[in-house]
Parts: sequence; structure tokens; C-alpha cells
Amino acid sequence: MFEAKLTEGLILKKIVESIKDIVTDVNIDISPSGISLQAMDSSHVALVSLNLSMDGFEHYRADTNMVLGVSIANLAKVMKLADNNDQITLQADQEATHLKIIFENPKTERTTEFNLNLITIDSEHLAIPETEYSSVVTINSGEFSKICKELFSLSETVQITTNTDYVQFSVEGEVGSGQVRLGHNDSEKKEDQTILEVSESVQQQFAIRYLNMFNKASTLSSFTRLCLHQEQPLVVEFKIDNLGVLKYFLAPKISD
Amino acid sequence: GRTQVRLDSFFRVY
Repeated sequence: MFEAKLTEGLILKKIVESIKDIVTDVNIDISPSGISLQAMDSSHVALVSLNLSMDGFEHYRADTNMVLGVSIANLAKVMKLADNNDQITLQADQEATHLKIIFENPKTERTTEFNLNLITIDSEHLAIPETEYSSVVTINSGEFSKICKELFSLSETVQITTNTDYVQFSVEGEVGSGQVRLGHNDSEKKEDQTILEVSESVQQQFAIRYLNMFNKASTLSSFTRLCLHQEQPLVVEFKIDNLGVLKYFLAPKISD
Repeated sequence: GRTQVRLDSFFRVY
């Protein structure tokens, strides 16, 4: 038996909206300690990794480990039934054929229930090695989203360069070439800060269209954390306060 | 030109 209740259901709506353009069918791993999900996009270029801790739920019960095969596209349709200030409860029995989703609005006395049919997915799992990232950039999530959108109109690829003094996003294409350079900025307004933790410089290239899809999650957190290592995929991380973390992994592009 | 690498080059599938 699994049951989890989230008072702020909007968070779950935002999480589903943040991943529905990247992954289609996913196995949701339910355990007594929380909910996790790991899935790649069809081209195996991007991977979504979600970890939600039981502590973040108003009520959480999972007697055993379970795997719930879910079509994210269908889950996104069901989540549309939720109002932004609904409380959301997820329920599934052992060997369940469906996931029950309940939206409650205690103020308006409105309750919505939906039984989402579960699917069987034999998805491969990826072993993601623990990596010591030699560059970690913490940047305002709205600002990073804006930079990616603007650069995408100039080139489909961005080169990210880090060093101790700045992080640089550079593009070149038939329009021309240029870069956005952000230095360490510890402005008193916390959410405007750019924090660089660079022990080794990194220079890699990425497809911006994936970054734009990842940035859908910027509504979940005021900060985006970019973790880079010269030999590893980029990690774009959004911490979900009091609940967990949503991470996106993106493989680099290499110059021929 | 630039070639897009896949995650399978970095992460072991099991």
C-alpha cells in the first residue's frame, strides 16, 4: 500500500510540467523513504532524475518498494484537473493496475479523483557515477532561463566556459559571435546572486534546446545549479524546498 | 560541425 499527501499540490503540477516534454513513459520508484524517478529522453541525450523525500509530504506511507509505470503525457493531462491550491494525494495498492490521484480544495469543498491506468515499462536504468564537479555555478533561475532563450535565437549550441572569475556562455553562428559573461556577484539580494565554485576550469558545448526544456523547472526554485566536469555530462539542478531535487543531465556536443 | 554525444557514453546501462 502506498499513500502520499502533498499539501502544496502546485509543486507536483510544476514537476510534471517540467519533465513532460523530455520523458514519455517512466517507472516511478516508490520506497518507504520517498519517491524517485530516472528516465532518459528518446535520443538518450538528456536524463531526468527526480528525488522526493517522504519528509516533504504531509502524510507518507509506503509499506514496501513499488514501481509504478506511468505515461507522463497522461499524468500531465490528469494534473490539469488540479487547481493551483489543491492538496494532492497519491494512492496505489500492492500490484496496483492504477494510481489513484485525489485533488482536494478544503476551502471550496471541491474534490477530484482520478484513477490513472498504469503501464508496464521495461526501461533500462543508468548507473550515474558519483562525480566531483570541478565547477559549480549557482545562478538565478529566471536569469539563466532568459540567457538560454536569447542565445538560442543566435545559435543552437552554447559553449559554457568556467574559471575562477566568471562563467561565460558563448555562441557563434551565421549571425555572428558573442558571449554573456557573469562574474561572481554576491549582491545583498540573495536571489540575484551568481556564485562560482571553480576548482578546475571547464569548457564544453551543449544544445541549447535541451537547456530551454530543463528551464521549465525554473518555477520550482529561484536558483539553478550548473555542475560541470570536463569529462562528464552537464547537470542542471533545481532544489525543491523541503521536498527534494530535480536534476537534468545533458551530454555535451564535441567539435568534429 | 559538432557532434551530439549520447549519455550512454558516460553512464553504464544496467
